Amino acid sequence: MNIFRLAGDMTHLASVLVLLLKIHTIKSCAGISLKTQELYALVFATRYLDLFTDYISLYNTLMKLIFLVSSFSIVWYIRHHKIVRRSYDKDQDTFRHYFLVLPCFLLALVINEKFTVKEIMWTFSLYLEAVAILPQLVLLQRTRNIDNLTGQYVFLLGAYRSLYILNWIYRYFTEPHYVHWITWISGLVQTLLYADFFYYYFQSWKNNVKLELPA
Amino acid sequence: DNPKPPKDEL
Repeated sequence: MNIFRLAGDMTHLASVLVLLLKIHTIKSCAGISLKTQELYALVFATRYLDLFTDYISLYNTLMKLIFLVSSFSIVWYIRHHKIVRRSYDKDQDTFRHYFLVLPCFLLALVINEKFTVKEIMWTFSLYLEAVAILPQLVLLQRTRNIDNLTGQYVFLLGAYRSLYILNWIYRYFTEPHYVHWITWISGLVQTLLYADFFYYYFQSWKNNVKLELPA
Repeated sequence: DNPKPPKDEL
């Protein structure tokens, strides 16, 4: 495992922990899109089916379990926790799941490496992860006013994606036969979706002012 | 034939 991959996994883990910390300590999920969190839970549930069939390493298995448990816990908190759920802004978080889930599934049926259930689910999870942040970005745009933790959460997710791209470049030059078109293209699309947010995040950081997105 | 590397990413 190279340094970019490890740093990518760690920022991904940090993003989830920041979110859980916010929900658990402040007992608030204000500004967090439940739609995005449900999509991530679906992403992990469909991608990590190989937990039952392949063993890669203890690290790999543990991280997969952490992402599965944390994503479902976050969804549970927002939906069912008696205090947290009151801070959920249902009227602003209106993105429809199926606008993203259905096209991703159809695309996975057509463009995949192998026409098997496991492979199609894995491909679907990659396509869905690429666009799962959209409800969150729409919510940020609508509410405009972003608290620090929510801003950091999205920033860490973007950092994780950028580091994964560096990881692929590194692996491409150091490992034989390392070519993964589906992973690369969907990963690139996913990272580009953060570009706009990153721009405003860095502006606010540079000028030392609160992050606010333009209407 | 190139062997496919295992899917070791998360």
